[in-house]
Amino acid sequence: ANNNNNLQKAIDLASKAAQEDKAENYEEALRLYQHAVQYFLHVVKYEAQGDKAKQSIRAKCAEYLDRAEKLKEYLKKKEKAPAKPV
Amino acid sequence: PAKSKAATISDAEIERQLKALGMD
Repeated sequence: ANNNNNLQKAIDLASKAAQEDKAENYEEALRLYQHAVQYFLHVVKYEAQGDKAKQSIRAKCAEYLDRAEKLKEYLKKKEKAPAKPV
Repeated sequence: PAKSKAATISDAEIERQLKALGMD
């Protein structure tokens, strides 16, 4: 089993999420942030990393989750409001 | 503040927030 695959996948997903975020594709960004965190969490829980590496990954997860929550709130509000740009 | 929370977050807390995100 290649231990680096999941970590690399997580990094790729997070990178894509940031791209979509920047491009204002918030639904896609939200989805990708969630997936990235899932992979990061898997790495932390099931794949051997040093303590510092783990904590660094956890901190990243916290940031992505925070951002994802904000996107989710924004999308919820957008859903409720009529789709008319101001 | 948010930064120190991020620095010390636990696996369980990450999981909790991830689940919360997944729920509509």
